[in-house]
Amino acid sequence: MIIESIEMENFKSYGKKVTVRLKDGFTVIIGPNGSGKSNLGDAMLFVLGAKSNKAIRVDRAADFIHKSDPPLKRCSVTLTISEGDKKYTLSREIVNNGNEIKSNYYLNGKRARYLDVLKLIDSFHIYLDSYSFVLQGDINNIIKMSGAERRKLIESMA
Amino acid sequence: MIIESIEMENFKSYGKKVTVRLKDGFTVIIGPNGSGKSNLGDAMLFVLGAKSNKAIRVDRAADFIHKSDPPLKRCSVTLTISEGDKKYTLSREIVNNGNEIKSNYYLNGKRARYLDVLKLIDSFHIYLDSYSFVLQGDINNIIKMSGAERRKLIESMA
Amino acid sequence: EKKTFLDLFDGINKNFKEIYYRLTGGEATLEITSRDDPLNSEIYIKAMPKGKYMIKIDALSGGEKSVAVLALILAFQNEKPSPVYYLDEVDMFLDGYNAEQVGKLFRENSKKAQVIMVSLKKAVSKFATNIIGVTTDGHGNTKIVEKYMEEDDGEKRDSQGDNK
Amino acid sequence: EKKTFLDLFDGINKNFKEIYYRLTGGEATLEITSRDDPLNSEIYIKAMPKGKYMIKIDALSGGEKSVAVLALILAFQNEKPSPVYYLDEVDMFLDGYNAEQVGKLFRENSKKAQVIMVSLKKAVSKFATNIIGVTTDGHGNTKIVEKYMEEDDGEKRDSQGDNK
Ligand SMILES: Nc1ncnc2c1ncn2[C@@H]1O[C@H](COP(=O)(O)OP(=O)(O)OP(=O)(O)O)[C@@H](O)[C@H]1O
Ligand SMILES: Nc1ncnc2c1ncn2[C@@H]1O[C@H](COP(=O)(O)OP(=O)(O)OP(=O)(O)O)[C@@H](O)[C@H]1O
Ligand SMILES: [Mg+2]
Ligand SMILES: [Mg+2]
Repeated sequence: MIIESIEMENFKSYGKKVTVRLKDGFTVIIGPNGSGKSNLGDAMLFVLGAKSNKAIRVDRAADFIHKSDPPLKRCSVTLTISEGDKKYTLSREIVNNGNEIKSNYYLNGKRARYLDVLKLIDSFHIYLDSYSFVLQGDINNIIKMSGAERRKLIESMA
Repeated sequence: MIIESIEMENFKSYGKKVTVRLKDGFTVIIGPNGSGKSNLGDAMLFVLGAKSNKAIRVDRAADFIHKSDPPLKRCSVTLTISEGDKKYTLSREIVNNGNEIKSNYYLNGKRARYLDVLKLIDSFHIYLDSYSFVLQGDINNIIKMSGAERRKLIESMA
Repeated sequence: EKKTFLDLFDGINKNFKEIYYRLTGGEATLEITSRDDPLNSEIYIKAMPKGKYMIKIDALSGGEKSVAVLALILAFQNEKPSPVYYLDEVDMFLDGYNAEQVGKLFRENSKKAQVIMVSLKKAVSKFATNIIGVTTDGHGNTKIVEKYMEEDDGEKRDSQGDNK
Repeated sequence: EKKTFLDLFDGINKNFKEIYYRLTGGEATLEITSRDDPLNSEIYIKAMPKGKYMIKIDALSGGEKSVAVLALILAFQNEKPSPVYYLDEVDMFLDGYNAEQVGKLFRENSKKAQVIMVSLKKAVSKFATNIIGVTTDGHGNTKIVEKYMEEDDGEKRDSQGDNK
């Protein structure tokens, strides 16, 4: 399984519509401070990391939407994933219609139920709890952990 | 006032006797990971930071002494300081004679009382509490502080 | 319960030793305070950079600690292999030599999985097969500015923005 | 009590704004939750990198946060000037551009005080007037390997170990 592209629409610092194509192998993202490198990781986690909001550095779901004047109502990220000869597009959107914020998932363009999405993500075997995604600051956090916290960390992987 | 040289005798990773001469202006210390750069900062703090052990990354005072086989009993750091046309040498040693660990100060080669040393250091106006020494990791610690902790930090400077 | 935990711990520890040796040439190990009562014990990381003594990572330098913890994270990843890895500036504390070792290792790992890494160091990006450059347009919008894609024949192609 | 604290806070904040602007061209400020009851209030750091919105530093990137906090630390130093400063890898999160701004600023500050800094980045050490290189001998002993001392006439002299 590989992620072939990340299409972001008004997601964090990615205003309008921006598509990043990815290839197999070793891809390195470079750029100045604050240019949007970690936001690319957040975009992947936004779709794949359904279980944990914490990991994506926002306080409220509305903070995913690209800040602009007047404020936008929606943002979305679509991952094109290929596995063997199958291809999927998995997307997630946030819609902020003023008094409530909705989060919807789409599989190959059609609305999908949350449970179906979770099952599909599980089938990819991207173990977020075993640090398949290492966020900026994770190393420092583990360095500062106590002996008991490290044991709990390994317990959570068992 | 400038620090003209740092002479270390079996202090942390500085085995035997090593002297580092310093000049005025902007001095940058370079070198690979684990080579002893931060230990130079620790050497200065060891003498000037009389009030706080925490800052020098050791659990027990015996950890200041360069590890070797058989274990050494003593380490020392001597700072040569010039202020206008006056010159001082201020040193501190740790002596580990097995059942107790002693810390002694020397001013221009003669044993000095702790209170005299504190008065001399105060006269240099090196405000360690206002971050005149910024240790590796201090920036990260301030980034992670809560609003109340930052207020307490400024309070401690008042 | 206990047995699953200890099996996992031993598996991680074996990986950890191998990866730490591969990155630094030194030795490292995880220590658990009690194998009899693992679910109430504490786990410590000990490392011995080349030519030094084995000590808890708290007494090592900033860079030496981060190499040890990176090796531990890679050991976690090895226990449960994933098809995609994302690593954000894990080389931040490293000097040129250590950063190169990390770049080499990730290039090798990328033969078995898709590896996506954020790095500010040339010592790492020189091992990349693809590079994506981002910048801002001055109004807080991220722009994708350059991509080098190593074609199958190994030749780098420079293209602006989207790859046709 | 209250007055001393508020005077110190205002002094630091004034310095902080100036230094942040000097390093990045953007704006920054400290905010206190209650000026009436300062000793029970909270203090937040807000920054607006060039071309962006003013927000709490928690929402900024790793590098943007560290530039803001570095500016704050330098503001602390300005409140109580010291003849000697020591800074250990404060440029760790910074890209090339930001690291250069920091190098320039420290070179300038070194006209009024002795500045000693540990750095792994060439973008900073190129502004140094003196460079001290350290390494280990392979058995955990630190050796001083090189020194460039800018002689008064500005010419760099390369010498091994101790300067005669
Ligand atoms: N008492 C001691 N005897 C011998 N070596 C010691 C002693 N105390 C610390 N060390 C060693 O000193 C080394 C750390 O040096 P230091 O922290 O100065 O490195 P550094 O050059 O700052 O590296 P980095 O770039 O990773 O921050 C460690 O490897 C540590 O084991
Ligand atoms: N909803 C949003 N709308 C607009 N901009 C946003 C939004 N959320 C975050 N940002 C901006 O995105 C920028 C951070 O981007 P990111 O964390 O990806 O930087 P980075 O390239 O990883 O930088 P560094 O090298 O410093 O880690 C910040 O300046 C932040 O203000
Ligand atoms: Mg980042
Ligand atoms: Mg260091």
